[in-house]
Parts: sequence; structure tokens; C-alpha cells
Amino acid sequence: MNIFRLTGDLSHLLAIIILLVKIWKTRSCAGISGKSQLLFALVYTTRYLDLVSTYISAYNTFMKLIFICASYATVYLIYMKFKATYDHNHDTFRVEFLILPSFVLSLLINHDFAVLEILWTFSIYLESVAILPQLFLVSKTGEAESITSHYLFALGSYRGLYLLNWIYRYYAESHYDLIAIVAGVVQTVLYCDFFYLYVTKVLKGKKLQLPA
Amino acid sequence: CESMLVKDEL
Repeated sequence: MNIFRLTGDLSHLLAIIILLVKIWKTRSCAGISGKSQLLFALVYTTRYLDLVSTYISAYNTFMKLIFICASYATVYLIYMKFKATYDHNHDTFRVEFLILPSFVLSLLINHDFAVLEILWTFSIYLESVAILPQLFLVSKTGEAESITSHYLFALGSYRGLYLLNWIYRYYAESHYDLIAIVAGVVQTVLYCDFFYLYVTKVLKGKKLQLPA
Repeated sequence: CESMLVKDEL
């Protein structure tokens, strides 16, 4: 464990908590893409299947359980409890265009053609694009509530911090995983324009308005 | 192979 990975995981945890609290407190999921949350639930389910087979540490197990439970709780809040506030009209990204290519790619490029490894690889590829429906929704509505912006900033930062973690582990432990690194770079790059808007607008107290 | 180690990450 290193400081980059720890802050990355905490940033990830913060993002998930921000979203849950936002939906729960405002009793509304307006401005939130249910599709992205479904994709995240799929990502954690396919990645953390090893929960039942391998024990790495209490921290690892605890965090995986939190991520899985929180992602399903978020999906439940969006599609069941507060579904009246779900923005059907704007949450229209075709997620099959993300799921299928990720699955095909995980069959073609992986470290080992075994079920758990393929599912892990699929979850890595899918996670790198899972935020697209949310970013698409923000671009369609042209704005995002500041709490949603904080959620996106924390979520985008987590994988960015993981990139630093992988650089550190390459030099400190001389190990690396190209699949995770390449997908992590793609994932972080997708947030770049949002990061720019977040720093130049939201941090100055303005609302996140995308140029129409 | 390098992937076995990375599974200690979330």
C-alpha cells in the first residue's frame, strides 16, 4: 500500500458516499445518470468476485464490500425509491456500446484466458468508460449541481491517483499491469475537460455550466 | 506474470 493508492481509494469512497448522501438527502436523483451507476455496479460485481476465493487484507475485503453495497444501494435509490425523479429523457446513452466492446476486448486482450481473469479484465475496460453516460447527461442538460461536480471530481481523481500509484509501484516494486494502466489513462483522460471546468468554475463558486 | 500482483488493488 502506498499514499497514492490510499488517497485514491479514499477519494473513490468519498465519491460514492457523496452520491449516496446527495440522493438520500435531496430525495432526488435529478442530474444523475442511472446508467453509469448500473455500469459501476456491474464493474464491482465482475471485479470483486474474488472476494469469496482469495483473502488479501481486512482493508481490501472491507472496501470491496462497501463498493459493492454502495453501488447497488445507489442503483436501488435511482431506479426504485426515487425513480419518479430519474431523468429518463436525458439519460439516453447507449450502454450496450460500452458493454459489448469491453467484453469482446477482454476476450482478446487479457493476461490469462480464465473466467475470473476475463471478468476482471472486462471490469477494468468497462470502468474506464462507465462515466460516459454521466458526462453525456451533464452535457445534455448543460449544467450540473455543485454536489454532482464534487462527486465527479472525487471519482475522476481516484483513478488519476491510481496512475501515480502504478508509477510508484513500477519504480518501488518493479511491477506493473499494462491493462490496468492503459485503461486507467483512458478513464482519467475522459475527465480532463470536466476537471478544467471544475477548477475554473465550480471552485470559484460558479455553477458548472457547459458551453451550450 | 505481472497481473497476479495487481489483484491486491481495488
